Amino acid sequence: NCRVIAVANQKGGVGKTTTAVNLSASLAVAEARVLLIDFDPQGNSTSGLGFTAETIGSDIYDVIVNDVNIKDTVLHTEIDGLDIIPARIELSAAEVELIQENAREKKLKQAVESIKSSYDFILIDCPPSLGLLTVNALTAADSVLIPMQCEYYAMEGLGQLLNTINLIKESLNPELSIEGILLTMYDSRNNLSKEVMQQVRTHFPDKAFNTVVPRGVALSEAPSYGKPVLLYQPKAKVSECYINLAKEMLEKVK
Amino acid sequence: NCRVIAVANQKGGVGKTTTAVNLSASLAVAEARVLLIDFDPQGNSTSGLGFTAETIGSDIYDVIVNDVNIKDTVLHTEIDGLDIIPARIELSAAEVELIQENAREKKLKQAVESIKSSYDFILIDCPPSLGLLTVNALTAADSVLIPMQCEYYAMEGLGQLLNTINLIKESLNPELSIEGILLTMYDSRNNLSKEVMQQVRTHFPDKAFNTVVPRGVALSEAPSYGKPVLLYQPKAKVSECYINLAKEMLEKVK
Ligand SMILES: Nc1ncnc2c1ncn2[C@@H]1O[C@H](COP(=O)(O)OP(=O)(O)OP(=O)(O)O)[C@@H](O)[C@H]1O
Ligand SMILES: Nc1ncnc2c1ncn2[C@@H]1O[C@H](COP(=O)(O)OP(=O)(O)OP(=O)(O)O)[C@@H](O)[C@H]1O
Ligand SMILES: [Mg+2]
Ligand SMILES: [Mg+2]
Repeated sequence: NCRVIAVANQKGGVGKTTTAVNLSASLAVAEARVLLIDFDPQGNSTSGLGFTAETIGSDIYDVIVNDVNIKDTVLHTEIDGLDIIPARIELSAAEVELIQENAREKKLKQAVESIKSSYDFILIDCPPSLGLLTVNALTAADSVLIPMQCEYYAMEGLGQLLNTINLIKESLNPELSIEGILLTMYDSRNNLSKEVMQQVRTHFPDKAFNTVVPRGVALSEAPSYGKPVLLYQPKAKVSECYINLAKEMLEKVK
Repeated sequence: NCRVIAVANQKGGVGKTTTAVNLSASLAVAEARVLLIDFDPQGNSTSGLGFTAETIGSDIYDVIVNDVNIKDTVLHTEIDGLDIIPARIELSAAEVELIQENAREKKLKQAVESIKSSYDFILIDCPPSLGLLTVNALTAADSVLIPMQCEYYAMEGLGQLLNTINLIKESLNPELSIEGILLTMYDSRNNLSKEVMQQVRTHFPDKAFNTVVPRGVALSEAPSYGKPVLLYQPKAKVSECYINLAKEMLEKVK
């Protein structure tokens, strides 16, 4: 039984890619079969796992626009049990190219159907917007994982994101639920971080993960080596956080 | 003689809004007449200066989609010499609604023509994408100010941004130049920060501003009070940085 999870938040720089890459890797290390789909034209999940534009063949753009078989785009990573479907910058053209198509919001959902049986989890790394790419991801997903930076602007955007999730739930994907809100870049010395945590735990009591990810330099260094943090610095505190998050999620699906 | 500057970078969370708000305020305090246009549907510049959806009338969406006169959307801020044109979430619909229009890339440029004579600087806060809104901003602008977070993913995206700027220069706006690259969230204790600074100064020697903005909690706290940092904590180091940046820019236009 495969669970499809969109990692989404229109606010930029809140830790979507960092969460998608490191949670996928942690789930795979805990014996789950995991597929990460990079659905951001920036291609950060792709390079965060060590792939470059030169080393990839067809990508997710080819799947949703050129009807290439999704199975032909899957790449194996150096972690046993973790595969990725890469993204290149051409993906940014998909929003305009799909405008005229019928069922343009369901392109990713249709493509993912044929590979769900090979995985326990499929994670989708979304771009910082609520445009057609994120709508596709929310339509294909069973649930949404919301990385939430402990900052004022990120807090402000949460309401808009929840509105959009409800709209998708009413029109395109009635099964869509919230997997959870993950507090990221938490700094216990800083009042703003404490205030955001308090607001999230008060307004969304059953939605916030117990795991909180502090600020940790290993997370920002790991991408330059093309590795998830559990391969770059397994003993770093932030590495343990993503392992704990994977455990929390695996507990839930039991 | 008005200078129109787009504050742009498709990478999310690099400090576009923080730079747009605090540089605008610092230029106004240095006696320049400044207009800040919030061109991001998230509306962070709008709330960063204390305005809420309830307190604004028509916004920049109304100007480019409903042909409302741009002069009717200008709001005065609590800083003498600083005006803002706000943005609401409806702006996210503009990209799809303008697709069929002729000269859809020039909507903002045409609107801005009629108010340029009232200002010395017009700054445009862009969303984290290279879609139609950012293309409009790059077409309307004389130059682009690129906030650059000292992180790996931000560095990776710079090449793509420079490609897009060149494309706009060739097709829509031959006058477009680079105002400068501003290093943000610089942490002198961290090797990654030093490495990014070195790469930017080596590859773009004449483009990087001398001013570098370190990480400073006053910058992330100020937006929750709806104030630029020079009103919230004028003595904070980061406040001085944006004052210095304004001085650097004013020197250049002399
Ligand atoms: N907990 C953390 N501690 C330190 N740095 C972090 C942490 N999480 C993320 N980062 C760094 O912060 C930056 C932003 O994170 P990331 O790119 O994952 O966010 P994003 O939401 O995917 O951004 P975008 O909106 O551009 O897609 C990156 O450079 C990343 O390495
Ligand atoms: N130098 C700094 N020191 C500390 N915090 C900062 C600094 N610059 C920006 N921030 C904070 O980091 C977060 C990201 O900055 P900001 O929202 O300005 O980036 P952005 O590029 O406009 O994001 P988006 O891509 O979503 O538009 C904000 O919460 C902001 O308050
Ligand atoms: Mg990302
Ligand atoms: Mg912004």
